[in-house]
Amino acid sequence: NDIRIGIYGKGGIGKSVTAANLSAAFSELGLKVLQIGCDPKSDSTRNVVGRRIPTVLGVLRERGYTQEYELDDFVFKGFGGVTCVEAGGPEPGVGCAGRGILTMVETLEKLGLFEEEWDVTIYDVLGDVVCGGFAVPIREGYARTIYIVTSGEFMPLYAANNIGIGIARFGERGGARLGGIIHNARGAKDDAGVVSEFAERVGCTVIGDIPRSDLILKAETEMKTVIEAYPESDIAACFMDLAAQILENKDGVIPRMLSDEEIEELGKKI
Amino acid sequence: NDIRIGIYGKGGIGKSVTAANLSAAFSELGLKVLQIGCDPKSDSTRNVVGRRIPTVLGVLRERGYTQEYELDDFVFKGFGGVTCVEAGGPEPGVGCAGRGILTMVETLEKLGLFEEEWDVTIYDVLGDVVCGGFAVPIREGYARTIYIVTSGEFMPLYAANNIGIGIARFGERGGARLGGIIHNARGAKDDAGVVSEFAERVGCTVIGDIPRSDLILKAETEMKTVIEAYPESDIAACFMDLAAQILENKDGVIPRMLSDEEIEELGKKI
Ligand SMILES: Nc1ncnc2c1ncn2[C@@H]1O[C@H](COP(=O)(O)OP(=O)(O)O)[C@@H](O)[C@H]1O
Ligand SMILES: Nc1ncnc2c1ncn2[C@@H]1O[C@H](COP(=O)(O)OP(=O)(O)O)[C@@H](O)[C@H]1O
Ligand code: SF4
Ligand SMILES: [Mg+2]
Ligand SMILES: [Mg+2]
Repeated sequence: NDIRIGIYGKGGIGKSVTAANLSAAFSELGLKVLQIGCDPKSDSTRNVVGRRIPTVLGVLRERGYTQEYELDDFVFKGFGGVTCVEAGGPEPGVGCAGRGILTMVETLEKLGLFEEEWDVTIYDVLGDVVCGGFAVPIREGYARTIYIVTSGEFMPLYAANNIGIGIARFGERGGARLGGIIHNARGAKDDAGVVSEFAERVGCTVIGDIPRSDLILKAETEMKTVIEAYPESDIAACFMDLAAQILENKDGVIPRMLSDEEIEELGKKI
Repeated sequence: NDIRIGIYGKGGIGKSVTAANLSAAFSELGLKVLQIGCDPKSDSTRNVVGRRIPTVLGVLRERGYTQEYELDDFVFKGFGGVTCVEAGGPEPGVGCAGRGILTMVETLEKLGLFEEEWDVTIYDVLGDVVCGGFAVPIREGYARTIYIVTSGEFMPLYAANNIGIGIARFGERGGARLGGIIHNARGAKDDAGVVSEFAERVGCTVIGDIPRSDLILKAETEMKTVIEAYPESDIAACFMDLAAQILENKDGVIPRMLSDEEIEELGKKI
């Protein structure tokens, strides 16, 4: 299948919840899944593996950059056989925050991880800034299709717009395209209409609506996805649907993002 | 006086509300204030000047990097005579997101802005990543004392911890010190106790508590601070107090920040 997706969005918006549950959902559909955490917070795969795994950057820092390594040093299996990697990040203030991603793709390329026959590869990437290592999955085409997670609040939409600007910049030169918006209604003050309008104006659709769910938080305390912990629940069904939508989605676009004035106008409607 | 402070924190946490209202408060105390916006969102000074001012990077991009410029091309006066500058940022994906800050300090140094006799200089800086240009106010000592804005929620505290790690790294080699935590209770689910515990464990105090206030939002729609729009209000008094606290605060510390495990433990208490 070789479907390669990137999940981007503002910090705390729900990328890792989305990525981990999508990985679990894809594995339930019998697919071979690789999930790659690209946030220095390095907790993307925690609820798939059931614990925090060592990060690529962490292993290299601790055991040395010039050691002989194998894939097993960096790659761990979790629920449903999903294969998991975390890039990690440098100490704050030490060079580029996205450096972990650059180091990781280099390391995994050498060890042949990308040559294996993955049905789905999911990159879970910090989206507060779209530069340095964080732009790599978009720019270098590691991800073919980007899904931006947002709520109907101004700051996440502003971040979503910036991510789209990055996609529009790289998309034509072999970079990724925008597959759609994932609406994650995290809290009380959420305007779904504004999210739909945003998607429409940039030229894509809202491919999924994730409601606020206490089961997500409950499963999180058990270090599980809802697919694993509450497979019969509505929220699990929601992620299974989103997974199916993503598998069928052939519409990657080069989005036409909003100007500063336009995104502010949109923010006023909230 | 030459008090030089940096306001850092997660995107959307309330840095610009804090910085703008502090600038206005300091000017009410008769001080000569310079406010410098270091967030690519470039709206830090909007409520002081009453409109979005051109950014340094924006002016250079539009009119050319090698033109002859004067301070008036980049620097604008607002409420109470507060002098305002916005760094701006590059297009997402075009190099380092913090590049605007590097370009700005270079440009303003050449034009002698820092040689003027400021009583207070306030840097309002993006804190989602602590790297590249965003680390400059801390690392190069442009700011002497950093105040971190946070709420009692996990993501802002996680960002606060990362900012503190950056300060701890640079603080000893001529960089800035941590002056304290500013608690901005943005929303419903806010745990003030956790903010106090965080401050205590890293070795500083909560220097101010800003309650959620609709007047902040009302003043914002008029592009004003509450100091200007509602000077008799409790929230205006709150910022006047915070300004006084900051003026008296001589305790900059090199903080001892929390490890990943420790910040997660703290997060579980919320
Ligand atoms: N739909 C939702 N319902 C309830 N809680 C959610 C939802 N989406 C996210 N959360 C919670 O918000 C927090 C941040 O989510 P996370 O996926 O870690 O964000 P990110 O990876 O974007 O930084 C987590 O504690 C998560 O459980
Ligand atoms: N104490 C508060 N009460 C009400 N609204 C607030 C408060 N603090 C911040 N806000 C609102 O939150 C939004 C983000 O604040 P802002 O200062 O722009 O964040 P930052 O500069 O950290 O990105 C603004 O719309 C602001 O009016
Ligand atoms: S490129 Fe982005 S992540 Fe890297 S140093 Fe600059 S701001 Fe930080
Ligand atoms: Mg995450
Ligand atoms: Mg701001």
